[in-house]
Amino acid sequence: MNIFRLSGDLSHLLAILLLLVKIWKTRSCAGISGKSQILFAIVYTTRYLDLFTSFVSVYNSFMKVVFLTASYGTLYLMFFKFKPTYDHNHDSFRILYLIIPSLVLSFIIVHVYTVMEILWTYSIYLEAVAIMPQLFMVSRTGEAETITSHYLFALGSYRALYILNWIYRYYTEDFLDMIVIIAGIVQTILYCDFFYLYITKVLKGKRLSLP
Amino acid sequence: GNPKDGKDEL
Repeated sequence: MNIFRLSGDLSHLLAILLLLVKIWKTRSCAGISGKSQILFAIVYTTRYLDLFTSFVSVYNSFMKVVFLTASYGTLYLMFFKFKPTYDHNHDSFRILYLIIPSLVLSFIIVHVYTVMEILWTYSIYLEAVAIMPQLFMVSRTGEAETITSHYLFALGSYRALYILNWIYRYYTEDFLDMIVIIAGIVQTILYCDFFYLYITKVLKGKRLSLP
Repeated sequence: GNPKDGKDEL
């Protein structure tokens, strides 16, 4: 554990909780991509199956349980409790275009051929692109609520902070996992456009709207 | 988890 990793985890946690609280408080999931949330639920489920097979620390297990619970809680709010507020017309990204290639890639580029390892690798590849339906939705509607922008910023910052963590771990522990590092860089690059808009608009008190 | 692999991360 180092400061970059911890900041990344807290940023990730903040993002997930921010989204849950926003939906709960406003009684609405307008502007949120249900498809991205489905992908994140798949990501957490396939990655955190190791809750049952390996124990790292109380911190790790606790966070995994929180991420899983919050993710499925978000899906419940979006697709059951506040379903009438779900803006499915604008959530038109084809997620099979992300699910299938990630799955194929996790069979081609993987460290060890075991079920758990392939599922873990799949979760890494899928997470890298899971935000695409949400970014696509923002580009289609041309705007995002401020709280949604904060959510996206926190979620994007998490992997960027993990990159600093991997650089730190490379020098201090000789840690080098190219699968997670390359996927993490791709994931962060996808947010760059949004980061620019967030810094130039949202932080100056303006709504995030596209030209 | 082996600290040399990413499995100790979230």
